[in-house]
Amino acid sequence: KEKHKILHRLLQNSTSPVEL
Amino acid sequence: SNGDASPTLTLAEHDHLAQIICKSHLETCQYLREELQEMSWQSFLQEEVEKYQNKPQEAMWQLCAVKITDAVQYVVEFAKRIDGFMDLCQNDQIVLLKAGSLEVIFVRMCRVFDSQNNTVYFDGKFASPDVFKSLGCDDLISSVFDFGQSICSLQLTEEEIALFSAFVLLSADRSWLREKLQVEKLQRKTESALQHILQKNHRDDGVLEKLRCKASALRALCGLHSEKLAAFRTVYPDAVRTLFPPLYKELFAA
Repeated sequence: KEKHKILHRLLQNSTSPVEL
Repeated sequence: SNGDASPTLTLAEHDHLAQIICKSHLETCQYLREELQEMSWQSFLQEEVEKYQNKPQEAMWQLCAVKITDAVQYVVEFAKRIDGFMDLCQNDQIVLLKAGSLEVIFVRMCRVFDSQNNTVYFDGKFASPDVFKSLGCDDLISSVFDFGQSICSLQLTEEEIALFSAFVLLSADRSWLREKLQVEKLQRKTESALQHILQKNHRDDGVLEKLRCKASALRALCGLHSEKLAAFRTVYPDAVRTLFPPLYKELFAA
């Protein structure tokens, strides 16, 4: 998880950059 | 594989799966159809090309890393909306995205590729291979453009691009997968829906085989990208460490 923390966060995020 | 990994879907289920994947693809495309239609498909002028060519190697690498990272975020959103992807364990979600996000970007590239002029949308206009000269990896760039030409020649519909992207992303033979069978099951369902759509669109029998070949070409392309990045990193370790987006490093330079 530590090694892929950004990817982990993007996968957890319910709000997509597309919606933003 | 066991019986569970060979799903048999009805025609209605195929259509439904194809519809969901196509919707996910359209919702997460960096450029919408309407935007693409409005784009003037304008190429860079010679002086603009020279501006890119005169950039220091590390600055051009940084610019491309930023563009790839932007595109990756849309691919992550696409993956999240594929039926069953979020039910996979998180290790496998990460493995599939690490291995497949750049491949999907190359598939999506056919939407913004002008095969007549051999240019691709980059940084606001359409760029020919010579725009990327200062990267110092002409073989990778010409392979990317060759791939663009060959995938454009298939004239895929949005639905076909969507299903092929999902098929590539759900590759069950990636290293380090923990629940291989689960991924295999999803990939087979996707392949089966892709086959159904190709038949429905009255495509030649050979198109699916051509797409399978494209999937192996994508692996070679991404392998070449990793090789070039490793070589660049040896010469400019600080540039990668300090200038490159963290997500790019996480995906490709970890």
